Amino acid sequence: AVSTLALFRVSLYLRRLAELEQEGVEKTSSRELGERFSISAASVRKDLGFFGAFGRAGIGYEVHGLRESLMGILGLERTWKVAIVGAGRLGRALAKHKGLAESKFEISALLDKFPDKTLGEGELKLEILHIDVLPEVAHERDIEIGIIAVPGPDAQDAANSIVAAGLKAILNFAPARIKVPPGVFVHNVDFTIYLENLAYFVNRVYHQ
Amino acid sequence: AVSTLALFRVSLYLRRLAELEQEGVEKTSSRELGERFSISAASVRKDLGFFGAFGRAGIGYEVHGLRESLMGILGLERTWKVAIVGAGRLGRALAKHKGLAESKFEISALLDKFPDKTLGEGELKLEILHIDVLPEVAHERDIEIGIIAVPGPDAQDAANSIVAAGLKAILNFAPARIKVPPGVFVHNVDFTIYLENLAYFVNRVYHQ
Ligand SMILES: NC(=O)c1ccc[n+]([C@@H]2O[C@H](COP(=O)([O-])OP(=O)(O)OC[C@H]3O[C@@H](n4cnc5c(N)ncnc54)[C@H](O)[C@@H]3O)[C@@H](O)[C@H]2O)c1
Ligand SMILES: NC(=O)c1ccc[n+]([C@@H]2O[C@H](COP(=O)([O-])OP(=O)(O)OC[C@H]3O[C@@H](n4cnc5c(N)ncnc54)[C@H](O)[C@@H]3O)[C@@H](O)[C@H]2O)c1
Repeated sequence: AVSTLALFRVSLYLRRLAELEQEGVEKTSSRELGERFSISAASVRKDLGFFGAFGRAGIGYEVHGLRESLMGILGLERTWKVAIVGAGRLGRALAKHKGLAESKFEISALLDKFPDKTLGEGELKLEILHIDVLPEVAHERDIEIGIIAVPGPDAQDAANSIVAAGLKAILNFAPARIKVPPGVFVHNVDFTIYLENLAYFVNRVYHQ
Repeated sequence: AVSTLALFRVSLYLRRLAELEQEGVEKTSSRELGERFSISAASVRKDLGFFGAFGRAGIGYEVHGLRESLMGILGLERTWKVAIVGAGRLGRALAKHKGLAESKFEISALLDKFPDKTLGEGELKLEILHIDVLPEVAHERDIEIGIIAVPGPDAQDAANSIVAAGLKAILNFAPARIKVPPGVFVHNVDFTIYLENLAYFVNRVYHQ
């Protein structure tokens, strides 16, 4: 089975390749791709080989070609449409997040169970729709991924709405585990893992 | 050098150990610790060995003891105080995020360059302070980590405020790279990596 962690690493290599391409670099090595993340050259080669992207011994990888082929492997040659369920503070912050503009993901709908109370935000270009219209909207706009931005106790309800509308993947920001039928993929976002990462380094350097 | 990815894996093992402890399980194995994340038993043993946590051949690991020692290694026996810079949509969503309650991280201050405009939120228990008081507040409340929740163009300003106040680590949610002096640790949050992960599985199962 492909592991989530191996895919994360491929996403990291893709970001590095995008940077190299912007700098006009044409060739790179497994060492260069992994060094910023402390991933060994051997691990980089293993990851890329697993996905069928091979370099040429002694020459390394062609930046543009490798980037194209990894985009193809991850299914990123096209734009993916995303619906955000929960138009509160987080949902609206996600909808306006400029970091999405450079990605292959487009927020195509923003929905809430109380759409009237949150319509105050003039600068939001997306209309806030009632959650009950998700099935029609998902079909019309080809939406395949749902983001959950509701409080923990409402997370399962939101997941049920997303699954019922036929979406096949969920990015869950709520602090609660959700149950979904087989064939629906879920990733739970937990930023405290990054805080633990920072705490380790601060502890080691300043508190030992 | 300890790699960020190895630390992420240790954080994942810690979450698994917390679950096992809640279920009353007393012994576990490297296979059990890694299987949900598709990490091989050998990699788990290698990670834990690197940080000095060894199991006993044939018997495995003692759940409670291993959890305690990993908490110690990551510096998580105590609470870390955190300041959020930027009290807009995302900053307020982070301040109220219930997922923090179970972690070792406590939001001790919420600051903004325009604190008056955002004070409308009655239910927020944290006062929104002006960013200029971060040095005094960080000293009084022992704050060591800063979170950046400002727009991209303001991210470097926010980073400068955090560094000037003496904080040693930054979790950056803004879609912009920030420069910090040596000895200050930064982690950039990019949730599009998780969307890429989901796209890979949906593409493989439904679009091949
Ligand atoms: N994982 C992270 O990184 C992270 C960070 C910040 C906040 N959060 C979490 O995000 C969630 C949202 O936080 P917030 O501050 O935006 O809350 P909020 O109260 O401002 O917004 C929640 C919205 O969800 C709507 N809602 C509730 N149930 C719904 C349903 N079944 N269908 C559609 N809409 C529904 C509500 O009407 C409300 O508008 C919380 O669970 C919080 O813990 C996660
Ligand atoms: N990485 C992620 O997962 C993620 C998700 C959602 C949003 N975002 C990002 O989070 C940021 C905040 O988004 P938002 O929707 O909350 O924006 P917002 O406009 O609602 O809030 C930003 C706040 O920052 C304050 N601010 C600006 N410069 C400041 C400074 N130097 N010091 C202190 N305060 C300052 C503003 O006064 C404002 O209140 C954006 O950069 C957005 O792209 C990231």
